[in-house]
Amino acid sequence: GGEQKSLLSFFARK
Amino acid sequence: MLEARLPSAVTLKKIIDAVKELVQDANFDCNDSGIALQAMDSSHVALVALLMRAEGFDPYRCDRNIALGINFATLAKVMKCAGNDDNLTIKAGEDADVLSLMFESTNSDRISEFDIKLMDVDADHLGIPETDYSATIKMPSAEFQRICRDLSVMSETVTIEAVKDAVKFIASGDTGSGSITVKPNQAVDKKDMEVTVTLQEPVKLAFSLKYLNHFAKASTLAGSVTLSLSDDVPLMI
Repeated sequence: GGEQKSLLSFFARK
Repeated sequence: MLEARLPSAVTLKKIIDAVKELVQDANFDCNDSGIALQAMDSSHVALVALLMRAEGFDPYRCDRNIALGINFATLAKVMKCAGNDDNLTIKAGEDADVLSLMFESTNSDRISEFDIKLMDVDADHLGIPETDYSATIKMPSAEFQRICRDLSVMSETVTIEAVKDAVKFIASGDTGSGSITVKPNQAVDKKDMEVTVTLQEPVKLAFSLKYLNHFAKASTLAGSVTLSLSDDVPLMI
């Protein structure tokens, strides 16, 4: 719940 | 040069309808194997990954890799002008600044043509890392959509609990709580109606129903949906 954390780093391709 | 013809526009209509809630501006990355979309919503909470394979078009021609920067709200409006059974052709010339869409009715007595302006979208290179999920649930997509809609009356958050022979969706808010338990039903006649729970270990995770309801808009594209869950990684739908 509440604000969700950004997943950009999780999905960013190295 | 891209030229791709879809026998019936309904497929792209459903895709755009499902994606437009999540993605503002994104690139259709076109190459000889098809048209791909990898984009996050504006708050970077959800990723949409889509591949429309060249085999789904007839004909499909893409001379060199091209990224078509598209505003999805505009594309959604244009797609509303296509009849489900129209055949649809999308075209973009070399260094094109527009994407051309043509809808032709089945008996060719009505041909609609639209050009939408292309934009420069500087996209992060995104992908879903290979993950070995603790729990994988396969269930009818319409049922998943129904569960997400029903539980939204109780809370903005749903807890999904996958145990050995059941998956439980729980929503509790200030006004009360609700839960829906779905059990495996192997050996059903229609493959899409099958419910299976594959478990490496039990999981219990909470998610925002706002996003699940957006994802569930894609239910019309496929009869069955697979949910993959593990602690500390995003839910894959």
